[in-house]
Amino acid sequence: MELKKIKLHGFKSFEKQTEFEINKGLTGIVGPNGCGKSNVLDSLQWVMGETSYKNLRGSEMDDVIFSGTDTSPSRNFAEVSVIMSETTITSDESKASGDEYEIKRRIERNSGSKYYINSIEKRAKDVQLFFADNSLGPHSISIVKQGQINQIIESKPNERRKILEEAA
Amino acid sequence: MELKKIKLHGFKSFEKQTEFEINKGLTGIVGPNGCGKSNVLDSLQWVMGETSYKNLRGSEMDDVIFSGTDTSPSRNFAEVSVIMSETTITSDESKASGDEYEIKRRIERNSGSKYYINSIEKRAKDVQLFFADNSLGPHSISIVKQGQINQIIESKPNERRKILEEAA
Amino acid sequence: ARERLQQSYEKVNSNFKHLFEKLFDGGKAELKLDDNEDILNAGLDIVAWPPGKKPQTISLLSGGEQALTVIALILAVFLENPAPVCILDEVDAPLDDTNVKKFCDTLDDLSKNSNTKFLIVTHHPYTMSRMDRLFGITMAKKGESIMLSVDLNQAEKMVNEEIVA
Amino acid sequence: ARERLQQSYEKVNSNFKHLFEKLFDGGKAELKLDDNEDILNAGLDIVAWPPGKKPQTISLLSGGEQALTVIALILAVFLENPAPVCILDEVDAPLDDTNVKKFCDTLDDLSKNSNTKFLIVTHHPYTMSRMDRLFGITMAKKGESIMLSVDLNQAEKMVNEEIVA
Ligand SMILES: Nc1ncnc2c1ncn2[C@@H]1O[C@H](COP(=O)(O)OP(=O)(O)OP(=O)(O)O)[C@@H](O)[C@H]1O
Ligand SMILES: Nc1ncnc2c1ncn2[C@@H]1O[C@H](COP(=O)(O)OP(=O)(O)OP(=O)(O)O)[C@@H](O)[C@H]1O
Ligand SMILES: [Mg+2]
Ligand SMILES: [Mg+2]
Repeated sequence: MELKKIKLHGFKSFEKQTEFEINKGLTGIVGPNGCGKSNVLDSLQWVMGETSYKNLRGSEMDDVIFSGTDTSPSRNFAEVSVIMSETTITSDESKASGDEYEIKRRIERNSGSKYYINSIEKRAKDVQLFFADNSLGPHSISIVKQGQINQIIESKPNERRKILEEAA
Repeated sequence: MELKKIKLHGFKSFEKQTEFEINKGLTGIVGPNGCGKSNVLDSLQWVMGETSYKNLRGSEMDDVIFSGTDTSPSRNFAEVSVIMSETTITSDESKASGDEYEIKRRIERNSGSKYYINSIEKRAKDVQLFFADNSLGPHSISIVKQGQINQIIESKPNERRKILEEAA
Repeated sequence: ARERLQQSYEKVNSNFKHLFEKLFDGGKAELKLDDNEDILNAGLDIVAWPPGKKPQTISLLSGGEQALTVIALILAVFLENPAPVCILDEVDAPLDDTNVKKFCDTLDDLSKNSNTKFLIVTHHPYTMSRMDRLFGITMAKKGESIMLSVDLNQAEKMVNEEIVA
Repeated sequence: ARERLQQSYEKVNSNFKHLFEKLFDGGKAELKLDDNEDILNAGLDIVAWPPGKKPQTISLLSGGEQALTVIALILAVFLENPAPVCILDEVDAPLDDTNVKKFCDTLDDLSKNSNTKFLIVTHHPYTMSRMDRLFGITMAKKGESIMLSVDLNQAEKMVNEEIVA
C-alpha cells in the first residue's frame, strides 16, 4: 500500500484547497515558524481518526476549521483526504496498478465529523481499521510530532513501554 | 557586581582544571552534542547552591564528580569557583576596581559539599544569600536550561505564575 | 499477549542496538524491561554508552545525545511494522552538524531498503540538502498557508537568501 | 505580598508586550492572571496574536512561535531584576532564520543597554556569527571536556569545516 496524495481544504491555516503529491524517497517540508508545516501533520493524524482535540492542539474539535484572519472570514467546514493505492508487483517485476482508496474526513461547525471511503460514508471505526491494517493510525509511531522526542525522554518507564506495544 | 571568571575542576566531564574568563557583551558557547556545554551551566547552578541532584540530571549529588572514562579513572572530588567583582564607578566616570569575591564549592565523594567565600568556609545559606543579593541563584530566571522553554509552555498556569514571583 | 510483547521487545531491542551504533558511529545501547516477571506492566529503560563514555541511563545524556538515542528507538519500533509513510517533525533540532549528517545517512538507508516514503519537517539547511524534493510552505497572505513545490536547486537559493535576510 | 506580585505582574507585562512586538516585528501579546481576586494563587496565561493572526492561547501557536513568546516572557522577567549574567541554553533551536536574527538583535539591544554579560549556548551558525567571542568546547579525549577560546574569524572557518565534514 502506498500513500500517494494528501488534500487539505479549510483545515487549520490551509484556507484554500491544497494538494501534496507524495513521491518516493525523502520529502522535506520547510518554511518559516508558524507557516503551517505541523498543521499538515495534524491533518494526517486527523483524517486517520484522531478523536481528541487536545492531541491536535485545540480546545474543541471545531478548532481544526480555518478560523479566519484579519482579512479572511472563518469557514464553516474543513476536509482532509488521503489517496492510498494498492500496487501489485507482477511476476515480471513491473508494477500493476491496483485499487485506489480515497479516505476523507469532513467536519462542519457545531455538527461533528463524517468519514468517507471512495465517497461512501463510513463510520469512524471503519476508517481507523483501514489505517490500522496498514500500520498507520493517529497514534502510530509513524507520525512523530514536534516535541514527541522530549516527551519520550521525560516519560515514566511504564509509559515508555507502550511504544513496544505499538510494535507488537 | 560583575561575574568575571568560572573555574571547573573535576566537575562532570571537566576532569582537568578549566577556566572561563567572562568578558562584556555576548559570549557564545559552542561544540558538538555531548561535549560539555550544558555541564558548564550546571556548574554555575551548582556553585550557587543547588541542593537537588535531580535538577543537575543526576541520581545522587556525587554524580557531579568526574566519573571516569574508558581511559581515565574517576576522581574523588569536584570544585567549582566563580569570581565576582564589585566595581565602583567614580565621579569622573572611570571605573575603580572594587572588592573581589571568590565563591567556591567543593564536594568529596561520600562526604558532601563545603562552601568557601574568599577561602573562608561558609554555610550553604551564606552563599545562597550572597547570590540572591545579586539577583542570582540556582533557580533564578537568569539561567535558562536546555528544555526549560518547553517546560514553561507545558506548565500549568499556577506553576507558570511562579516566574512572576521571581521578579517580585 | 505476554509472549507477543516479549518477542516485540527482543526484535525492537536488536534493531535499536544496530541503529544506535550507526547513529553514534560506535558506542553501545540497549533497552531494558525493569520487571522480567510481569512484562505487561514493566517499565522500559534505555541504557546507553556513547563512544568512550560510561553506561548511563538516558536522563544523564546530553540533549542531543538523548534525541539521537530516541530517534534510534523510534526507527527501531517502526521497522517492526513499517507503514507506507514515516513522518518526522523537526527531530533534528537539537543535533549538531555531525549528527544531522548521520541522521540523514540513516534515512537514506531506510529509504533505499524499503517502500516507505519519508516526510521530514526541518529548519536545518543540511537536512534540506539531503532530501529528494522539498515542499516549501509560506503564508503569502498573513494567516493563510500556501504550498510551493521546490526542486533542490531552487531550495539552495532560497536557503541562502534566508541566511542573508 | 499581594501588592508586590501585582506590581511585578504589571511591570513584567509591560516589558513582555514590548519585547514580543520587537521579536515578532508586530503582533500583540499579553499576560493574564486568571484570578483577579486571589492573585497569589492565580494562574498565569499567555495570550498572543502574531502579526495577522487571531488572538490565541499559547498552546495553539506553532513550536517556534511558542519558543519566541516564552523568550519574550523570560527576558521580560529578567529585566525587572537584571543579574550580572544571563545564560541561555539552546533557546534558538526551534527558530527559523528570520526569528534567530530577531533574537540576536534583541540580545544586542539588551547587552548595549545594561551591564549584563550574556552566555549563549547554541548550535546555530547565525547566532555564532553575532557573538562577540566564542568558547568552543570539545572532547579531545573521549569523555573529557576541554575548552578552546575562539575568535570569530577562526569560528567561521570551524563552522564551515563542520558543514563540509
Ligand atoms: N483553525 C485555524 N485557523 C487558522 N489558523 C490556524 C488554525 N489553527 C492553527 N492555526 C495557525 O497555524 C499556525 C501554526 O502552524 P504550524 O504549527 O503548522 O506551524 P509550523 O510551520 O509547524 O511552525 P514551527 O516551525 O514554528 O513549528 C499558528 O500560527 C496558528 O495560528
Ligand atoms: N560525572 C560525570 N563524569 C563524566 N562525564 C559526565 C559526568 N556527568 C555527565 N557527563 C557527560 O557529559 C556529557 C553531557 O554533557 P552536556 O550535557 O554538557 O553536553 P552538551 O554539550 O550540552 O550537548 P548537547 O549539545 O547535546 O546539549 C554526557 O555525555 C555525559 O556522559
Ligand atoms: Mg511545527
Ligand atoms: Mg546541552
